[in-house]
Amino acid sequence: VGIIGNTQQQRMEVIYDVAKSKLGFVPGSCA
Amino acid sequence: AHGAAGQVNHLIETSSFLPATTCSSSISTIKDLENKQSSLNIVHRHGACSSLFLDEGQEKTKTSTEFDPEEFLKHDQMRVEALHFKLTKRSANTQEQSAKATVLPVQIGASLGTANYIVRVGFGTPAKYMSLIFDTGSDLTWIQCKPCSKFCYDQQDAIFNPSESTSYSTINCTTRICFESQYATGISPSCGDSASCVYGIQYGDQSFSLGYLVNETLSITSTDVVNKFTFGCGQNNQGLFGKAAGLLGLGRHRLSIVSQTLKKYGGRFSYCLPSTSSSNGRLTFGAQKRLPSSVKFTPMVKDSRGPSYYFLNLVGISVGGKKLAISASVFASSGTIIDSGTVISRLPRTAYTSLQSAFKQFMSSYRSAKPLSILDTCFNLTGYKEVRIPKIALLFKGGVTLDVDPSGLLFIRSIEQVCLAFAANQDDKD
Repeated sequence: VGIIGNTQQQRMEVIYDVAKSKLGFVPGSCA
Repeated sequence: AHGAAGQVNHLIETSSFLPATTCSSSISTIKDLENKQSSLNIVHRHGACSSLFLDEGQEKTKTSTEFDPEEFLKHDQMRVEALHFKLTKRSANTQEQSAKATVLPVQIGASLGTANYIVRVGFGTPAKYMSLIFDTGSDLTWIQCKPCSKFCYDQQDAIFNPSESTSYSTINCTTRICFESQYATGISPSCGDSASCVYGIQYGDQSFSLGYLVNETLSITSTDVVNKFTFGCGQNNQGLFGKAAGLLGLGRHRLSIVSQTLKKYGGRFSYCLPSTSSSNGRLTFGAQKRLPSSVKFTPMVKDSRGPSYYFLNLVGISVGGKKLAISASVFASSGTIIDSGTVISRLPRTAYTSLQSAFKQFMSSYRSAKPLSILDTCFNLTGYKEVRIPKIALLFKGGVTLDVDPSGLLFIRSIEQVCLAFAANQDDKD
């Protein structure tokens, strides 16, 4: 299985919505 | 780093590669952290900001300078191997189950390895706050508990003492939740003293926790409280947990904090990971009032090989603005998960080879350097004040293009050994 590791998740907000079964990314929002 | 939209590269000052020795956080007290509603501070447990979580008068015991990159990457590889092992085992079990419907799958052992971000939450009444490893790749939350009947490692905070809490209760070993805990831990629970539920969880690096499954009040912040939260009260805890008091499991199993707070937060949480070991991030539970217009959503996928993991569909990669010629089936055959506890992204070998080749081509004016553990695309940037590296974007199902921040492209041991922060799986089927 490929894995998106935490180094590549830096400086972007990662949003988990289990109820709506979707994952969101907000680049640049964690400055 | 600069990298305006439309440009194909990032211009990075090499001075930014040096680790900071002081915490750049604007949040300076534990009280501040505990009063932020539904939002927790995240720090790197080896970084300068982990001292934030120490009480006044305590000395910081580990600094970022003590961190050994090779050891760190070795643990990351152990975690990845454990994830692969668990998923393969689950897949094999499913096939076996369909042949023998009455046989329950026995899932001994490995869950994951070391995760590196910590958050601070409170347990009990009155709440005792402690630092936990934060992990979307596991489900069971556990902390070290007195009387530590077998073994507790040294931790920063005082070890939780159930006898000092008015809201603590044990769980009977005949209950459904006790039985189901095996799907969160990989190990069948057993009955202890007074029919208490005894859990065990072992991680990929052989670290483990063993103790009682219990209910207790969990304070996410001082004003945001979850009653009867089920977690592990560890009596025998050994391994690579650093000074953390335990682990906060954010996976998809019904025992995870996400599932246990489903009514309260609607199964929604988000995080910003610290971009350096000396800065802060945040973990927030619940929906945001207004989503930023720049948000991009991709479907979250369920996969029977690992129902606790957050699968998503990676469909392509671009380097320097050009999409690599990788067939979508390369990604589809293995699947992809997103994990807060794995450090370096792993790609199917075919995809990695293509990424490596394009990256090397773009970086051809820089000297190569020897590999660093699992990272085999490294450069010696001695003598450069600024370097240009190509933009890398991950393409997900639904037309989502995710430009990886420049801070997420390189893993830096020193200016002589700066490596592309991606690695390959053994083969495309991993």
